[in-house]
Amino acid sequence: IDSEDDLLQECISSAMPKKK
Amino acid sequence: PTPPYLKWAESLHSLLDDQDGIHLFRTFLKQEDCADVLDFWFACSGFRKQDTGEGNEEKKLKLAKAIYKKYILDSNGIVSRQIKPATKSFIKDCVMKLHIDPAMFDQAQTEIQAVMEENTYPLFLKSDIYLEYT
Repeated sequence: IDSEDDLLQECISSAMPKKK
Repeated sequence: PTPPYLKWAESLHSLLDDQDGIHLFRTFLKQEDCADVLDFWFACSGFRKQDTGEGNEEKKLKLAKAIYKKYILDSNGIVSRQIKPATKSFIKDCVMKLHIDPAMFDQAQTEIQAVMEENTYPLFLKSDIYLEYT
């Protein structure tokens, strides 16, 4: 089970641009 | 071609569209003790992009609660202080009534973005961190 912090981190990372 | 760091000075969006730019901006915000503002902005974008597939509802609810708890619930937090009370009650209502919508953080994100555009972004462009980098 994901902890809330992991979930939040995953969400933040998913919104970041990928390396060009 | 224009070097990336010159593009960063064109608009907040050009800065937030570049990994190195985000990294440097975050380092600056951390110094100013307000990195949460940037994390919140990305959390809102990430939340909107969450998979809309069935069976994901529980995860979205958990995530909405986590964002609410970390950035909005504490009224002394750097993010919470810069969001309008009406916007905060709207989000609180959504979470309490389990009414989870991909756009529920949009207004809060817009408000936080305006704060960055008027305040931290221009300061960043004048900061030692940015000038040394360039």
